[in-house]
This record gives sequence, C-alpha cells and structure tokens, in this order.
Amino acid sequence: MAVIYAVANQKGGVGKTTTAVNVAAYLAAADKRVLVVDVDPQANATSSLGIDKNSVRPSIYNVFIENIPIREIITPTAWERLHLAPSSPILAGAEVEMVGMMAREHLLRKALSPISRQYDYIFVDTPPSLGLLTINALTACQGVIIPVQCEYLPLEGLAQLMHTIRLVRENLNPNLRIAGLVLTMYDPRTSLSKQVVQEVRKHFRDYVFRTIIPRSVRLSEAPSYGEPISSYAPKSFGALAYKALAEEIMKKAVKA
Amino acid sequence: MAVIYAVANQKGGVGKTTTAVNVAAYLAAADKRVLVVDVDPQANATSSLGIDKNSVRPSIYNVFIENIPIREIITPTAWERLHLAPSSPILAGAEVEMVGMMAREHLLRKALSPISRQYDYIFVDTPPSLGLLTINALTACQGVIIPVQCEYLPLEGLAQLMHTIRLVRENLNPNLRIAGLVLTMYDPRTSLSKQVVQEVRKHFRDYVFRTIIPRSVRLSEAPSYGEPISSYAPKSFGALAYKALAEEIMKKAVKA
Ligand SMILES: Nc1ncnc2c1ncn2[C@@H]1O[C@H](COP(=O)(O)OP(=O)(O)OP(=O)(O)O)[C@@H](O)[C@H]1O
Ligand SMILES: Nc1ncnc2c1ncn2[C@@H]1O[C@H](COP(=O)(O)OP(=O)(O)OP(=O)(O)O)[C@@H](O)[C@H]1O
Ligand SMILES: [Mg+2]
Ligand SMILES: [Mg+2]
Repeated sequence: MAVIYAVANQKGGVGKTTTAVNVAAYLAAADKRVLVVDVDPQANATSSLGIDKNSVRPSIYNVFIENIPIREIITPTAWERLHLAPSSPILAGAEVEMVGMMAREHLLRKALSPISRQYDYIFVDTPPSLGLLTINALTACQGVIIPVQCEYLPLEGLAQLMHTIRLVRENLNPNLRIAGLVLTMYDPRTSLSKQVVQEVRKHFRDYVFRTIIPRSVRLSEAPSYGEPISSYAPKSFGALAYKALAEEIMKKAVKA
Repeated sequence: MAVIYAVANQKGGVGKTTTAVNVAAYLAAADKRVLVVDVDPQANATSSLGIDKNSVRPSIYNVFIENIPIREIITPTAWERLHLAPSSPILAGAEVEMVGMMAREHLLRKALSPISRQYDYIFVDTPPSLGLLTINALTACQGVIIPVQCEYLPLEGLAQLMHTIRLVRENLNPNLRIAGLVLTMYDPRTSLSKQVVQEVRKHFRDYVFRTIIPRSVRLSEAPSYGEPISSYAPKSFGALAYKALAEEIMKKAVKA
C-alpha cells in the first residue's frame, strides 16, 4: 500500500508544487514507484513534469465530477517509475459542482484506493486554498507535508491550516497526521529568514524537517523546461536539498 | 466617485497583497482618500496594515453573508486618509455559503456603491483563486491590476486569468478593463527575470506598467511590523518602486 502525502498550505507561492514534484522525482530516482496527483486548477505540477495541461483529456476533473477511474488519466512521465494524474484548467469550476455531491470530501480517497497498491508513494499537490479540493486531499492522505516560505506572511496562515487539519482529522480522516513542515526559499543573507526558521522550530519542534530548502534560481527555472530539478540541474543547491528531503521522508514514517 | 481596482491573480504568492497595500499607502500619502477592501480569508492585507485579523468583528464576511452595510466594518488605519474594510479567517467558509445566494456575484458591488463617493480610490485584495470572492471583486471594479511575479509558473496562469476576465466582462461587468500588469520580485541577476519581462511586454504591450517592482527584503519585512513600505522603509528600492507605480496609476486613467 502506498504512503499518501498531501502537500498543502493555503498561503500562495510557498513552494507546494516545487516540493511535491521534486521530492517525488528523487523518490522515483531511489527506485520507488511514485504517483503525483495534481488537484490544482493551475495544473503547475502537470506542466512541471512536462505534460501540456491544455491538451490533457480526461484529467482529474473527470475523476471528481464524472467518477471515471483514476487509472484512465494516469500517464507515465519522462522519468522512470514517476507517474502523474494530471490536472487541467477546467478543474477551476469543480468546487462549485462538488458542493451538492454526496460524500464530496471522500471523492479522492475513493478514487485512489483501487490503485494505491501499485505505488510506494503518492503525492497530492493542492491549490492555495482550504476549499473542497484541498479537503479531498487531506481526507485521502495519511500525512500532510506543509511547505513554509521563510517570510512573515506565510507564518500567519499556519494557525488556520492547523485548525483545518484538526477538523478534517475529527470529521473525515482519523488517520491524518502532520508528516512535517518544510522550510523553503531560505535566504541566509536576510535576518528575516533566520527569524522565521527559529520561530517555526520553536513552535513546531520535531514536526519540522531538518532539511531546509534554500532560495535557488535553478528551482524556478526547471518548470519552464518541464523537468524536475533532479534532471534539470542535479548539482544545484536546490537539487541537493530536495534530495536530502526525499531521504528524510523515506526514513521518517508518517509521525504517529 | 471612487476608481475601484481589483488586484487579482489566481497564482499564489505573486505580490497581490503587497501591491494593494503599498500602492494604497502612497496614494493616501499623495492626499488621496483611499480604502483597501480585504476579501482574502488569509486577511494578509488586514495584518499588513496593523489590524489584528483575529479580533476583527464584524468583518467583510458579515458584509457578504449577513448583508450588513460595509461602513459598519470600515476602520481607519494609522495612516491618514487610508482606511480598511478588514477580512478575518471566518471568510474561508463564505464561498460555499454564497453559492446558493441570489445575485451572489454582485454582493461586493452593491456593498461598495453607497460609500464609493467618500473615496478617490478603492483597492480590493483577492485570494489566490478564481472563485466567488475574486469574481465579486472583478464585478465590483472598473479596472483589474494583475501582479506577475518574474518567474515561469506565474506566466502559465495568465491565459486562464484573461479568460475569466473576459467572461466577467461579458456576463457581469461590462465596464471591466485591465488597468495593467505589474511585474514583481524582479531580480536583475537572473536571466529568468529578464526573459519574463520581455515575454510579458511582448504579449501585453502597453497593458504592462512601466514601473517594475524589484525583489527587496524590506518589502517582505514590512508586514511583520504591520506597516506599509512607505512608513517602514521609505528609502528602500521597493518603496521607491511602489511610489513610482502609484504615480503611474494616478496618471493612467483605467485603460478604456
Ligand atoms: N527554493 C526555491 N528557490 C527559488 N524559487 C523557488 C523555490 N521554490 C519555489 N520557487 C519558485 O517560486 C514560485 C512559487 O513556488 P510554487 O509554485 O512551487 O509554490 P506553490 O505553493 O505551489 O504556489 P501556489 O500557491 O500558486 O500553488 C515558483 O515560481 C517556483 O518556481
Ligand atoms: N518585491 C518583493 N520583494 C520581496 N518580497 C516580496 C515582494 N513582494 C512580495 N514579497 C513577499 O513575498 C510573499 C508573497 O507576496 P504576497 O503575499 O503579497 O503575494 P500574494 O499574491 O498576495 O499571495 P497570496 O496568493 O497568498 O495572496 C510575501 O511574503 C511578501 O512579503
Ligand atoms: Mg502550486
Ligand atoms: Mg495576498
């Protein structure tokens, strides 16, 4: 059975997609069978893995709204053992359509259960909100990975995110645990970055992954080539950090 | 009558809040009466102006859901002529509640019309999505200001945003124009930033504001002090850029 992680934080631009795609790529490179599920209408994980989001048909939208089996949308990528369940822009209208559906929070969990045996890890990339798409990801997963950009505004949203995780655990998914917080876009030249790291470590203690992801322009260039960092710039600081994070995730079972 | 701008882009972390708050602050410093309306559940614009989002009652949530007059939530800030209609985390549940309401896309437009005469400018800060809160902002405004971070992934979402703007103009707000695209977090040391600027200027020509906002750590520090950059670090590069952008906005009537 796969270990299913949701990568979530309603604050925008904190590194959710970058974390989901690059950790998945390093796990696949370490001989694990990995699936990335893109439930963000922006479909950034889809294009970061070289798939054209505008020509994807069907996509995760059809899994949510028409209940087609997820195996019908899963596509291999250019990297061995790394598969993708792609998103497309039409997903932007899904949340309104899902509001009236029965067991609307469980759609993704039910979709993933028939294929979970075929993977070692499944990573669900979520949009920057706490709406039904993200709730579906939190209901389907065992652990949530929370990227936290080393700046002030992203810190503010953590209390709200923890509150939502607690609600999902109490009402929808008793197994939901926090796999860990990942500090991203760390810039050692600024005191703000250092303060944020201290603050997050003080509050969340051993829920914080030891690996810190540095700000690295190679990481922001890689998606324009449709490649994970492990393929685009494997010797860059960003690549080495995501490789170390992938190893840390492999060692750390989801925290009980 | 106030000129009403929505600051919108469904891509997360591109500088929407930073742009809304700092342009508003410089317009107020230039003797204009300015209102910032925060319709993001993260309430980052609220805390960036020194207001505690967790003790705000009532907030924009009550304007949307209980139809209370917006004047009951408007609060002055520490800066003269700069007012705020604050948000609070409870807004996260509003979109689901609004789905079944009559004329749900027009709630903000109706709320703003009685007070529009008291201001020269109104800036609406939106969440990173194209849901009902952002649609309300696009329906209430005359012009939309689109921050574009100088990186690859934010470029991808522009087509989808333009599509949504067209739909709103055809179905909800015939006056809706694009006031301009603002290039943000520009880093002259990376070729990626330069490529993005060229790409955006080529596609959107004179819809792109001349002022480019540089990456400047002072801009990311200011919110932790609850101050706009005009007060926190008025001589920084980020401050000078936002001051120039405010002047450009004052000169440029909303593009017909
Ligand atoms: N460590 C890093 N160093 C430099 N740039 C980064 C880093 N991580 C991510 N980026 C870039 O920052 C931007 C935001 O990252 P990303 O899109 O992964 O965040 P996100 O949380 O998925 O955003 P959204 O909320 O829109 O889904 C992207 O342009 C990305 O390429
Ligand atoms: N020009 C800049 N230079 C450096 N940091 C910046 C700049 N503009 C914004 N920031 C910082 O980058 C982060 C993202 O900016 P901001 O929160 O304004 O984006 P947003 O689009 O409003 O995000 P969201 O999608 O979550 O609403 C914040 O931590 C902010 O302080
Ligand atoms: Mg993303
Ligand atoms: Mg914002």
